[in-house]
Amino acid sequence: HLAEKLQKTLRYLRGKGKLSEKDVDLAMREIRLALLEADVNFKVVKDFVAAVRERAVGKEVLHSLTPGQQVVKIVHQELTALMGREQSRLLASTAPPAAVMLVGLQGSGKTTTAVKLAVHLQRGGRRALLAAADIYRPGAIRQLEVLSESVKMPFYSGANARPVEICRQALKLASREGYDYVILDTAGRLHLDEAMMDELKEIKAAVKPAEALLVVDAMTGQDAVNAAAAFHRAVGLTGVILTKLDGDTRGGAALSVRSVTGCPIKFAGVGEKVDALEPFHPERMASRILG
Amino acid sequence: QLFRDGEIDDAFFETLEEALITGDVGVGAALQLVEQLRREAGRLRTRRREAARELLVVKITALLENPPAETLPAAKPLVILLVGVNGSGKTTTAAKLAYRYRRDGRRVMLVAGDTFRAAAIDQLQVWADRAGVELIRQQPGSDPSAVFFDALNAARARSADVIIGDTAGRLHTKTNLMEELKKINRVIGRALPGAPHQVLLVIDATTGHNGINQASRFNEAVPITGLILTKLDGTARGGIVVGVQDILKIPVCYVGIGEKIDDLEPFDAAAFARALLG
Ligand SMILES: Nc1nc2c(ncn2[C@@H]2O[C@H](COP(=O)(O)OP(=O)(O)OP(=O)(O)O)[C@@H](O)[C@H]2O)c(=O)[nH]1
Ligand SMILES: Nc1nc2c(ncn2[C@@H]2O[C@H](COP(=O)(O)OP(=O)(O)OP(=O)(O)O)[C@@H](O)[C@H]2O)c(=O)[nH]1
Ligand SMILES: [Mg+2]
Ligand SMILES: [Mg+2]
Repeated sequence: HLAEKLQKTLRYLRGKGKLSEKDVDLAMREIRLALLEADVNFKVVKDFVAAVRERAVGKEVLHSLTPGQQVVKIVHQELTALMGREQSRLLASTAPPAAVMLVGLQGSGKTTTAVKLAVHLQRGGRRALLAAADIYRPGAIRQLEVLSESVKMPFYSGANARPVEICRQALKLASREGYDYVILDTAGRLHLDEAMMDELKEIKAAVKPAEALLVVDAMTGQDAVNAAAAFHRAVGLTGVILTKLDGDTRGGAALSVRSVTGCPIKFAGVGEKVDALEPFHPERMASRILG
Repeated sequence: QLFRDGEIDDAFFETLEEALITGDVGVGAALQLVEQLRREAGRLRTRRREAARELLVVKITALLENPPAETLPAAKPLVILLVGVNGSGKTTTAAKLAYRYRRDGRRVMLVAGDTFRAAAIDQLQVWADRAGVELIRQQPGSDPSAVFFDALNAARARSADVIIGDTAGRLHTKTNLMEELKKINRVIGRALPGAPHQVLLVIDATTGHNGINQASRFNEAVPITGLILTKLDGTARGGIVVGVQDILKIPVCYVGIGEKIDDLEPFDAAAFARALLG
C-alpha cells in the first residue's frame, strides 16, 4: 500500500516542517514504482513525477499528517486532477439522431459496451438504434443482435453492405424512425492496419458522429498510449470508455490514455451484463491506480 | 539505437530498464533482470554495449526456452482446454489450433464450451466450418461441464485424435466462474482419465501486470500447462510472459499473429527476446 511504503521511506522525517528536495526524491522513487506497477505508461510516469515533484518540494507538512501522507495527498490530488472531471453524459446532436461511434483494439469490449450504452440512454429517456458495423468477425452481427434482443432494443444490420454504407443506412433509418441516437459498433482493429484505420475515417466523414469513443480494456499495459494516440489521430476521439474494471487490474491505462488524448473518460464497464456500466469516477480511479 | 555500441554506464542500464518496462515485462522482473546483468557484465568485464545486450537476449531466451518435447506417448485422444480472461482470443485461437492439427493430418474436434456469451457458439461454428472440423455443441445456457462430458464421449466414439475445448472468458477474480472452471476440469478428467492433457492460458499481448495475476489465479484453479500469447501482430511486445516466469514456470507454446485461421506460430524464444528489446 503506497501510503505505508512512503511512510517507511520517510519515517525519519517525523516532526519536520517542510519537505526537502531529498525527502521528495526518496518519495518520488516509490511513486514512480507504484505507477509503473499500475501499468501507467513509462513516459507519462516521468512527466507526472516531475510535475508532482515541483509541487511537493518546500511544501509545508500539515500537523495532522505524516510526511508520507502529505506526499500521497499531493499525488492523489494531482492524479485526480489529471483524470478530469466526472463527465458521463453523451453529447447530443443539434439535429438528431446523434451518432455514437465505438472504436478500439480487438476484444476491448465494444460490442458489449454498445448495448450497455443503449440501456443507459434508455434509462435517461432516450431511444437508441444499435447498428452492427463489424462485418469481419465471425458471429459479430449475431452477437449484437442477440444482446439487443435481450434488452428489446432496435437493431440494424446491412445485408452484404460495407461498414460505411451500413452506418449511413443506420443513420437514415434512425432519422426516419425518430431515434435520438444511433450506436455504431465497429470491428476491433489494430492501429497499425492502415486500411482499417481509413475505414474509420470514412465512417466518421459519412456520419459526422456526436461522439467517437475509444473502448479500452483496463488491463492494458504500456501499449495503451500507442493505440490511443493512433485512434485519436485517425478519428478525433471525443471520449473513452474503460472496460473490465470489475477485475483486479490497477488500471493505469486510464492515466496513459487520458494524458495522450486529453479526452474525458466517460464510462466504466464493470461486468459482462448489459447493465454493468457506471459513470467514470476520476477520484476513485486515482485511488485505485495508487493502490 | 538503444544499443548503439559504446561504453556500459548507468545511462545504458537505464535504457535497458526502460525497454523492458515498456515491453510490459513488469517492473519487478525488469529491475531484477538488469540488476543481474550489471553483475554478470561486471564479472565478464565486458565493456561493449553490444555484448551486454547479447547477454540480456540470452538471459531472456533462457527464461522462456521451452523444455524439450515430452517423450511420453501422445495421449489419444489429446484433450486441450483453452482458458483466459474476456476477449483475450480464446475462440479464435481454438480454431487456429484445430486447423493446425487438421493440416497435420489429425482427426480434430472442437467443443463449444462457452455456453454463456451471446453468439459464442455461432462464432465458433463459423470457425469450425472454416477449419474443416466438426464442432460439438449444445444449446446456449447449457452447463459447460455437461457439454464437455458428452463431447468427450462423442469424440471418443468417433475416434478423434485431438479435442480442443473453448471456454467462456472469465475474470480470475470471479470466484463462481473459477469454481465453474474447476468443475469443467474435474468432469473432463472423469470422462477421460488424464484429461485435459493441456490447459492453455490465452493472454492478450497488450496485457500489463494483470497478466501475472491471471496466470497465478488461473493456475490455482486448474494447472496451466502452457501460455498462448495473442495479438502479437500489434505494437505490444507481450513481455508479460517474462513477468509470469518470475512466479510460475509455464512455457509459452504459441503466439497469435493475426485474425486469420493460419495466424498461429509456435513460440520462438530467441526471436521473441530479440523483438522485446527492440
Ligand atoms: N468482466 C467484464 N467483461 C467484459 C466487460 N466488457 C466486455 N466484457 C467481455 O469482454 C469480452 C469481449 O467483449 P466484446 O464486446 O466482444 O469485445 P469487442 O471489442 O466487441 O471485440 P471485437 O469486436 O472482437 O474487437 C466478452 O466476453 C465480454 O462479455 C466488462 O466491463 N467486464
Ligand atoms: N490482431 C489479432 N487479433 C486477434 C488475435 N487473436 C484474436 N484476435 C481478435 O481478438 C478478438 C477477440 O477474439 P475472441 O477469439 O473472440 O476472444 P475470446 O477470448 O474468445 O473472447 P471471449 O470469449 O469473449 O472471452 C477478435 O476480434 C479476434 O479476431 C491475434 O492474434 N491478432
Ligand atoms: Mg465486437
Ligand atoms: Mg470466446
